[in-house]
Amino acid sequence: LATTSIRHNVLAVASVSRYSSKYVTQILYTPL
Amino acid sequence: SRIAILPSSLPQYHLAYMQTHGVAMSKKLSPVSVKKSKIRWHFGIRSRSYPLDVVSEIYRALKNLGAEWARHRNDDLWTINVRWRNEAPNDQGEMVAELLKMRIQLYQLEQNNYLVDFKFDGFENKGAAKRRHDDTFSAYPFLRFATKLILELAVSS
Amino acid sequence: ALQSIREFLQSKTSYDVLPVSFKIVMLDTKLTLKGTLLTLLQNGIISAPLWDSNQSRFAGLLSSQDFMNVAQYLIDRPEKAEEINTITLDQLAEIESTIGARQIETSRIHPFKSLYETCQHIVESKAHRVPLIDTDPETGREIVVSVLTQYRVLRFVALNCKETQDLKIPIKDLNLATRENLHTATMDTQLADVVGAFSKYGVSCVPIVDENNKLLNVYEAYDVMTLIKGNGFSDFSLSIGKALMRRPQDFEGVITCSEHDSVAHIMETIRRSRVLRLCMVDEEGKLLGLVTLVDILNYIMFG
Repeated sequence: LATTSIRHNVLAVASVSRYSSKYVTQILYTPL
Repeated sequence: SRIAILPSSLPQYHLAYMQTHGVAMSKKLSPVSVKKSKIRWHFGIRSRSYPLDVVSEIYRALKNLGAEWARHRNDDLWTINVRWRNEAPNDQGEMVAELLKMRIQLYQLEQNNYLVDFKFDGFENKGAAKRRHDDTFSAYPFLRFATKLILELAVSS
Repeated sequence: ALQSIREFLQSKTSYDVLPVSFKIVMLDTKLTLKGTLLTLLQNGIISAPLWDSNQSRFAGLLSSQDFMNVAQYLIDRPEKAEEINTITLDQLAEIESTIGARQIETSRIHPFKSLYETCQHIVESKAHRVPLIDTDPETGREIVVSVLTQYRVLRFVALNCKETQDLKIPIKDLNLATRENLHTATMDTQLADVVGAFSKYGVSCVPIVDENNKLLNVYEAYDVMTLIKGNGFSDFSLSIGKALMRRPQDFEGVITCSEHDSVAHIMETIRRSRVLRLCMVDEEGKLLGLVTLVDILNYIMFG
């Protein structure tokens, strides 16, 4: 899991996974 | 080809145009900066607390979120195997529970600087065959649980 | 050339357009509009798929059009201007139905469908972009893989189909540009009127002309979003001339073309630089019409 520092009360988390034979970094922004 | 950039549309040109029409730049009338401040990503979350305190905070947050965990091995206090029941409606609108598994591990980066890493560990569905497709899984339930856990830790700390 | 480009589009999937490694930004529907705006601008994007964490599912594709609808809603209700800090994304549907605007986009397509079929969705959709969504076979959960935009498809075609160089018919003979009922404004037009055009007619750009219809600039939906970031929803009484002074310094300028240019010329420009639309002007710089990317895509698909 990758995270960033919380800004404007928004938390961002991300994970890299394989999709077929390519790599997608899925980033989810969520309010605190 | 006559394809070109329209000179009067460039910001500097427009500011000069407005100046000639008596509108000077001011704090309220100056370019908004939308420079994409570099987003700095790092693994997991950092902590400078005492390791055992970090681990007990994690257990407390897991308990508050209704998650379960396996007893840790005696020779490894720093890895927690978690199972979290995530309920959500399927296409027919029936609530479906999926047991999401996650491995939480405490790493020491340097003296008094620790990193809590969250790792997706698949779904545990009763009797389901081993993951058939390990290349089309949705990370969103994992990201959601990780978010809830981080918010719980942020709140309790 | 058109025929072979269509065959190319039929022979590829949307998945083929994706780079080997790419990112997808998802917004939780509980985010406030203010948090959403800052997140979009921070990532340099104006659109993103929404994720409903309670339902654990895709909840629609947010685009600049939705922000224009909120701006219109707040212009009509100045007493609610502060609500941008509290309105959350899952309240958008209610706001858009209040002002009778088109709802947030929910169309989607599987990443392994043909690019031709995806282009049909792109042409028909509100924001001319379509989310690529697969399903996790084990949990039935949706995976939002990416969002394909008209620009990325046209750029993929421009980079991979040499036949685009054969599309030499001048655009005036193709009836390609939008010439009638163009929504234009002058530097003195009030910003609120331009936002009205964005919200009511679903346009994303309004050409700015002088008293002789000479093209001076354009005002885009993206400009409204950066203005809101800077000043909230308080500055809609500004004139367009003043509002344009708020435009970020890195704006690359408006691209113009003549009616003698061809689609081959336009595709070559798309291959080399970021094109959102072209303003068609005559020898004196007077506005003749707009050529949007969806006009180009329409021509390639169905022309």
